[in-house]
Amino acid sequence: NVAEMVKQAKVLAQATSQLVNAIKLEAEG
Amino acid sequence: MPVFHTKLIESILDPVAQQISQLVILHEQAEDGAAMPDLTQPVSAVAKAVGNLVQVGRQTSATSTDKVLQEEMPVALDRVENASISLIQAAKTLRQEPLSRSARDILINGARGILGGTSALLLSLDQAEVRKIIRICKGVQEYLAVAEVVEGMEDLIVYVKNLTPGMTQMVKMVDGRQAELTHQVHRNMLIASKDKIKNLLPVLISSIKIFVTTIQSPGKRGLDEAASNRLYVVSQMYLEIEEIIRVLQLTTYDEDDWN
Repeated sequence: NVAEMVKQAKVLAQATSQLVNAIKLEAEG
Repeated sequence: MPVFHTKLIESILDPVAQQISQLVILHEQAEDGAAMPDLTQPVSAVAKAVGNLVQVGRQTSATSTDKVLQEEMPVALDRVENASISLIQAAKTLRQEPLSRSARDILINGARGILGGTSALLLSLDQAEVRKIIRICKGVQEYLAVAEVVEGMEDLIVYVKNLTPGMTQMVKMVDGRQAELTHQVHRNMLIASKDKIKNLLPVLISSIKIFVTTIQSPGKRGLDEAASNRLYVVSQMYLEIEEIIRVLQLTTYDEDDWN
């Protein structure tokens, strides 16, 4: 379960990263 | 000083933490930004990932025997879930009002909430692992005290035989832990204590041997000295393990940074 949680946390971090990038692109533009 | 306590947590969260920091700066500097694009897709991806993490997290919490974990994990999961809900609401508002400043604030706070909640979640798991190491350390500490009842060579053989597996496991786990820490000072402290214990082990065995030889000798000359020497070595090892337990519980992590 711990390994699975770490895996899911990685997926969430990546999804959050993509969201932040999308917002950043607008802010930088 | 590193923000994240372990290399694993750092590898997962540091990239997104840096992006959010940059975003916060951009957001604070911006007066009236351009219209926000439709964020439905990336927000949905986050919500889906949150859903999966929460599901696994609830299972982990329910099946764990660690009471602290059972208390801490649901709080962190709620935090991640709430952040996800606020992201969905903000994205919805921005679709109708692409220039809404308050919706942007909610969006950024939501991203911070995801980061903070995930950090708390991973730290909670990490601290449960630390508690496992501490349990091993305490087991060794308890068994060290048994040295005082060893009065024969056969007892000594049994004592060493019983002490060795716990000691070996403790050293191995502490070594693995220090390698995982991002804080160099904490790593060095663990290495120093672990090395001292390893060096003290043959000294302990020798001190017990001297006590056994003395107690079995006619007249038992120097028995008090042998006993106090043995006690001194046991105390030194006990205190060094106590130091390991203290350092294991130190964290450099400050989740308030993300609030």
